Amino acid sequence: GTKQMSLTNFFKKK
Amino acid sequence: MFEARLAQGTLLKKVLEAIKDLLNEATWDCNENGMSLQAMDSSHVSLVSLTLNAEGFEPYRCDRNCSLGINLASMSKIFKCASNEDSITIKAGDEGDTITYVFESPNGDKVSDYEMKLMDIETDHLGIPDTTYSCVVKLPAAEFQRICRDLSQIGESVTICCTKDGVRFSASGDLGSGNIKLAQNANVDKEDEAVTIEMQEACTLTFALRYLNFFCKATPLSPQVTLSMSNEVPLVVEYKIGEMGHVRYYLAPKIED
Repeated sequence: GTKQMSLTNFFKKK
Repeated sequence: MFEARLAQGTLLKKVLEAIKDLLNEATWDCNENGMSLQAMDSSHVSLVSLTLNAEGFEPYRCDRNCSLGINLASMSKIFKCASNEDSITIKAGDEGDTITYVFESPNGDKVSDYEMKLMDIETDHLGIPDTTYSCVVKLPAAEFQRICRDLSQIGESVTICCTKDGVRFSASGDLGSGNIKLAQNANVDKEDEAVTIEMQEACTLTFALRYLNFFCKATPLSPQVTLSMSNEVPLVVEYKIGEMGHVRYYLAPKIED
């Protein structure tokens, strides 16, 4: 199966 | 004092339709360069980044930077009260907790104003790194919308595979599977109907169709959509907003467990 990644895995909070 | 008038108010109506189903509320950041908005959906899977340049408005006045926290469903409801031909003016005072929208018919015979409460919104801005993408696909926005809609009949996810020969969209589910292949056709008579692929390296990525279908609400804004992809990073789906800006959607991929 596939797992939905979160955007915060890629982009850091400013 | 903030005041921005857009003669072609229908563009703002379309912008609202393009974001209101994905975001409940968002902060519009206004400065001398224009209006912008960055917000993630509630599940933090996708992000909307929207820019409207000051040059697109006439007049545009922003005496000091301001952040306008807005319930987008309410803003969309009010914008439905504007006719497609109307100009739309957005006004906010320096210390006010309200925003005013003025809709004016082309001949000026009918002027409507609506006032709306502003909200306090806590926002986390994300730093989006400058990325050179392996594959950049441009295709007609209506075609992309059709593909997302059709493959939603088959499954919850779409796998996008981009090579120099073309781009393939695939979905599978309980009833079976489907594939849609588009070849590059930069030589068509009408620029808006072209499919073009700039590729450094082939890539294959899987995304939730639910979000892509939300992004496709921006289709009326632009004849073409741009998909930027690299393996294992978020997809960027970009629509131009006339000559005045763009809406970009970022979507985190689905990864094999």
